[in-house]
Amino acid sequence: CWPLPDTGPLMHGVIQSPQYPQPYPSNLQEQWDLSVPEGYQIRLTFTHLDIEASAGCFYDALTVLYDTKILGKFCGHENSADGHHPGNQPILSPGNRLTLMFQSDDNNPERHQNVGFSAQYQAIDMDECSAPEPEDGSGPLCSQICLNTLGSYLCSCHHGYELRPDQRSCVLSCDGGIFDETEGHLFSPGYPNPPHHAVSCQYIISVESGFAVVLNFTDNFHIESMDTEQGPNCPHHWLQVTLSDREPMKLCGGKSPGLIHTNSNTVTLDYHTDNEGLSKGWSLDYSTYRVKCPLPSNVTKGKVTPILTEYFYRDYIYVRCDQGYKLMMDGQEVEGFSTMCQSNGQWHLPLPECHIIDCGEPEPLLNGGVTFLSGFQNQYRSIVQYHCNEPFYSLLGGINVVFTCEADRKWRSNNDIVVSPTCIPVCGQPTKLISTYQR
Amino acid sequence: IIGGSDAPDYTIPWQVLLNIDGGRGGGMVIGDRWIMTAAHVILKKGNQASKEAVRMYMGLTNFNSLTASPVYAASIHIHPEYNNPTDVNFNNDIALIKLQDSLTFNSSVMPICLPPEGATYITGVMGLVSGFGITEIDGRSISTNKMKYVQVPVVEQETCSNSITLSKKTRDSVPSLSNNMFCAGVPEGGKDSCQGDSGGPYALRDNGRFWAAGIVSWGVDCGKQGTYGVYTRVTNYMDWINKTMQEN
Repeated sequence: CWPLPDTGPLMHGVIQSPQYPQPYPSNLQEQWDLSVPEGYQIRLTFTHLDIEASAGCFYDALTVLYDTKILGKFCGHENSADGHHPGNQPILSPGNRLTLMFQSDDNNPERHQNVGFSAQYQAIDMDECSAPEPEDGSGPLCSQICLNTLGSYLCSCHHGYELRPDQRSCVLSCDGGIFDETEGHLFSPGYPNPPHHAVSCQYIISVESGFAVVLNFTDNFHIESMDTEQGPNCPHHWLQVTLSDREPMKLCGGKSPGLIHTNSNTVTLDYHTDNEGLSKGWSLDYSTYRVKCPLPSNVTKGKVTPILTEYFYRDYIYVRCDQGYKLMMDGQEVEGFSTMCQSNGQWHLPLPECHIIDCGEPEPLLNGGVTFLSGFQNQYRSIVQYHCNEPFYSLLGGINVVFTCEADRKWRSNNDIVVSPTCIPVCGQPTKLISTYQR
Repeated sequence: IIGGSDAPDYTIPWQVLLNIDGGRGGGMVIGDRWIMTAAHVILKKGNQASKEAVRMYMGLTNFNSLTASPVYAASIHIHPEYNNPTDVNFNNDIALIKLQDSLTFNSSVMPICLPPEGATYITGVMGLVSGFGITEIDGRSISTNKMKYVQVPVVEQETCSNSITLSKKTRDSVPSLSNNMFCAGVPEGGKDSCQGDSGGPYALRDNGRFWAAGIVSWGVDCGKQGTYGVYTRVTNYMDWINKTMQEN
């Protein structure tokens, strides 16, 4: 003999009496031990049974047992008047085992023509969840939700609860929730049903700095309160809303607070009930929006872009000066300017000023000078005129040379000339001529 | 200046008085850094005066060496073809002096114009010659510290040439007249430039402006009948003048 390979329990099979469909021998004592995987039952269905009939199946019989419990003892055939035939009804084992014992005696062996039996068996998934509660007082398989699976079952819990390590009972669970998404949904344990026990739950909504949270409670709001002349008081049950740097606010009663603009990026909700009273709880959706910065003021002789009706966190604005003006910050000229709306709702830089540019002193003119025609202190659009010290010098190539302070901070003439003019000497024209009157 | 008059203030503001090792010469202002004169004023018998030796005075009509402030030369540029080791060849008698400091012009000091494009020397046209050279009173040569001037006309080149030829018959070593020279004066004499005026201006006037037509160069005697003053013909040197000033 050698061991058979371990193929594990069979899920189905056929059991037949010895020599079936030939008549079975006399003096038999044969046993079959059937088993299927845990979590399954065995369903046994007879396709044929023909065993010598006797009262109480005393002589020849097929006995079906679950452990020591006899599920049936069969003999006879389908139409026999005596004996006990199983008919077409299958036999279901309470567990994953089943034993068949077949016996025959040695009476009248020459007349013995019964062929025995043939039966099929198969594993049937056991619905543990519909099984009655054990009588040992250990309670149901699952304290809240039972889910049948092939060969097993799973326990699960309602919202606000979580499965204990024993994998069958549930415990209230509402802490440890940090909600950092920009929007979400929160509700009290068991909502809209009241929790069975006192709860003390904390929910923290914490989003990125620069965003503000808006709470939107649904209409179905119920937290036990005590009405006073000053309004509902929340002595035993409450939902406390805490915002940074502000006094906590306790909510209770039967009226939904509706929308609450927290203006904060962190909101802590503490829900407390005791074992007395009844609060059905609450539910809310939260959303977030970027914090606002104040509208930028106008910049004299400058322009703020882009022009929006509101400015939010991370928005940038730029300031440009009108032509002829320069950006000044803290007394220093800057090339360009932009500022960002910060998470605290303030612009990260104050707006600059636009100061009029100046071209500096006009280049002095050798043997000449500069006369201001209009403008102020060499500022933008100031106009100067160069002249030479006449009659000894004259301007090279020009009668009147007028220069204007332009936006590029250069003195330019109408001909777009930047360089200052030149005085050239006047030759051969003495201021006094020799005159003789004598003839 | 023979037969002339004292120049009133501000009438010849381009006149320059040169003093080189005690010798006196003339010059004219042609730019805020440039004086034009005769080469022989600076280069005498082959010896060129150093620039430090050249002292220039301008803006004066009555020269007083004790009070006048000289102007100094930065560089001296004698015409490269001037070659007069024995004082008989005044061809190319022209020189430029660059000043150390720029001049600022006013009524006293003003440049004379260089010859305009197409300038001509028309016989008979009166020109103005001036200087601090010797003058003549009662037939005697007198040194003077007053700037004088006299107006003399441009003389026909052939007339002048004949006059010089005639002089050569009675005198030795009379220089020759070239096309780089012209003559001015009156045939009867009595009006002329003279020693000490060399390098000074002979100015013609067109359209209200005086231009430097000539540089006092040489002559046979001064103011004598039948003789004329000989002047460097400036128009012939415009290229050299412009080139020299641009390159320096």
